[in-house]
Amino acid sequence: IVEIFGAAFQDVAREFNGVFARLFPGGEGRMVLTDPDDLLNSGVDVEARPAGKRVKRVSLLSGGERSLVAVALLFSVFRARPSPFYLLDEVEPALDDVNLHRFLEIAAEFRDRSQLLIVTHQKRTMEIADVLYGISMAGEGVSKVICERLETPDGAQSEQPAGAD
Amino acid sequence: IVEIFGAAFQDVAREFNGVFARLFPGGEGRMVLTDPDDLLNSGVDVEARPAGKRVKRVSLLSGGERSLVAVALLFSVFRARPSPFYLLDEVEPALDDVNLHRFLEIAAEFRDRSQLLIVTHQKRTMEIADVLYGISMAGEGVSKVICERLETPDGAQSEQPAGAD
Amino acid sequence: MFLRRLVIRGFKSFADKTVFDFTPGVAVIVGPNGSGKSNLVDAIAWVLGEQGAKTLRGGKMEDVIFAGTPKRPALGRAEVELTIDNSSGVLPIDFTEVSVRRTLFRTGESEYAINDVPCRLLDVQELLSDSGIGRELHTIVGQGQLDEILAGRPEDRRAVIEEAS
Amino acid sequence: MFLRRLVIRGFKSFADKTVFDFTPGVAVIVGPNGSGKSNLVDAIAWVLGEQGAKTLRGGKMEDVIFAGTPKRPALGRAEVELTIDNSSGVLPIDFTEVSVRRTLFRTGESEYAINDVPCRLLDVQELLSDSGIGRELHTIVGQGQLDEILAGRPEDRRAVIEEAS
Ligand SMILES: Nc1ncnc2c1ncn2[C@@H]1O[C@H](COP(=O)(O)OP(=O)(O)OP(=O)(O)O)[C@@H](O)[C@H]1O
Ligand SMILES: Nc1ncnc2c1ncn2[C@@H]1O[C@H](COP(=O)(O)OP(=O)(O)OP(=O)(O)O)[C@@H](O)[C@H]1O
Ligand SMILES: [Mg+2]
Ligand SMILES: [Mg+2]
Repeated sequence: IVEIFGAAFQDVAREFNGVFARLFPGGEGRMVLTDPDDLLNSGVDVEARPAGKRVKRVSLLSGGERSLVAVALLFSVFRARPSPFYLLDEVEPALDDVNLHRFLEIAAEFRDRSQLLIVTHQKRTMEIADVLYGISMAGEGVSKVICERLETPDGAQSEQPAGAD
Repeated sequence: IVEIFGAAFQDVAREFNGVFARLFPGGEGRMVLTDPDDLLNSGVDVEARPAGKRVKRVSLLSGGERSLVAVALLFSVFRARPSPFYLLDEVEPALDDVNLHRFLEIAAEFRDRSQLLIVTHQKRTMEIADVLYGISMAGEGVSKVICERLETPDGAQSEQPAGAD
Repeated sequence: MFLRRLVIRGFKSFADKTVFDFTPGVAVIVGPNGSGKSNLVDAIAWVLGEQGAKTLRGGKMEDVIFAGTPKRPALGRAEVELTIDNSSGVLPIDFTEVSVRRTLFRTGESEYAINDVPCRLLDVQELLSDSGIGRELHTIVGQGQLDEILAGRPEDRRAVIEEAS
Repeated sequence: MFLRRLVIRGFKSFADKTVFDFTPGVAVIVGPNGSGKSNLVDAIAWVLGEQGAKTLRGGKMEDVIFAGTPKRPALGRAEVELTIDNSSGVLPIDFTEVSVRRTLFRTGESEYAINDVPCRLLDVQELLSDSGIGRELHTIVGQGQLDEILAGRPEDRRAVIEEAS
């Protein structure tokens, strides 16, 4: 058990270096064990220093910077120990345009490894979709869904009104 | 003391009916005392039923609906017992376009009564501004500010680079 | 392995039978506030074994059953079926497709089935445990929950890595 | 009564003296993630008497003093001065303009002044208490804090109405 965690931590921490460097160009971030001598019980902490700043404490980061660090951590776990699918419900509303673009670049890379479902209100996030599901409530408090397969690179476009049979 | 709270609660609850009706057209919302017979200790609750739905419990509302109910409550207090200024830091990221528009309509009305300072990333929110303050960190971890007085109805436009003297 | 099809009936705002056909790649889910996007996320977490009513934003588990609207009566049961593509053989079962179904009656009775064969919750949990699916693993990040991975204690972050490995 | 001018020096990321000239109406504050928008909100809450280091996202009050960056050394003190227009006579003081200043030294010493005359925190609190300003009244809603008014207990919502009246 200890070896399994140890190996997993190493892999996630290595991924974190790469993901963090892309989300915070010029910054420094790393994952650390709170008690490296006791692999059985040690907790895991995160240090994050955006470019041009000195502060490393996560609690002093801004709202958007915190979201980005949390995403970096999750994406690192996903890359080190892949799962078949991921479901993210409005994780990017606090990001500005530049950081949203960096987030989407990495999120879109999961396209080849896993299935990614993202709930969003951001137009830019819709642009990375292979398939778009529109959910509406047509006034009577009951949810309906419309599915639209977007233009895929090979040009196939189809629209099927999924939903109630 | 009891009369002061009683009168304030009545005024806020009355404002809430009006604000809620504008933010949730066709819905029903009201503020209630948890213990109307004991004005000295009673708490305050909120019931909110969006149009076409039956559920009244605030915890079952969606993320955006909850933000809108919270805003309705705050705006009602602001209208019933006005303060000289309000400072809102990214309160609207969960709202869709329709609800953002409703929020901004009421927020802009404070222009005549009080001073409203809003931090945002939403382009639509910037459009209601009389004055826009851009804050940047020009790479060295130190905040700078640029102030731009927007076109006011009488056409006066001025740009002063506020900031370090 | 990926999600192939989701059928929801009577779960929260999905009163009518609603079908989602999924494909590998990136799926983006959009819609107005309160239309049912997070209810869809809850439906997936629920069919995979989520036991906490509070995590599903309700007071008691019965709150997941369609509660009715002014135009439609409440339903007596909620049912969600998720079909997972297993052609890669990751799930320890001899089928290229695996369907997991969960039903809850207003009486409080609950039923599970794998490929239409009734089973216990434990069987579903065992089937999925080695596949890396579920909320504990942060493969499902609910609305407003992103920051929890940073705000939690170092032991909580360790648990995320342990579960994923 | 409205905010006329804010001068910040050495508070969080505002290392250099920074001046904001405010006018009545709606002011919108924009800028990239981590640029200093919420630090500006914290500066206003701080000069008005905020005592909680955690509310200011730090560990100890000293965290509000500019901590330095790779290119600039840390400063020894933080100072914020807020000038409030009092031509309507709402503040119980015989001036048409009232300036409140707060200074914190790295040694832990803290100074307050009203219109350049040194005073105690208590004097500042008394001056402002009847004017309806401050975080308790929800006239300052920090980032991520909007939902607290709904998530809190009924007694907390009562307290908001009591303070505002
Ligand atoms: N058991 C139920 N029966 C009927 N309707 C329900 C039930 N539970 C929740 N709802 C309704 O579902 C709605 C919330 O849906 P949901 O949280 O999925 O919205 P959303 O699309 O995620 O919106 P947002 O963009 O604001 O996050 C609420 O308005 C609520 O009334
Ligand atoms: N005492 C300090 N000295 C120097 N820099 C500080 C200090 N305290 C906080 N900071 C810096 O200020 C930044 C956060 O600023 P702030 O929270 O105001 O950002 P923001 O503009 O609100 O961003 P967002 O849009 O993401 O919410 C952090 O990057 C942090 O490093
Ligand atoms: Mg939602
Ligand atoms: Mg901020």
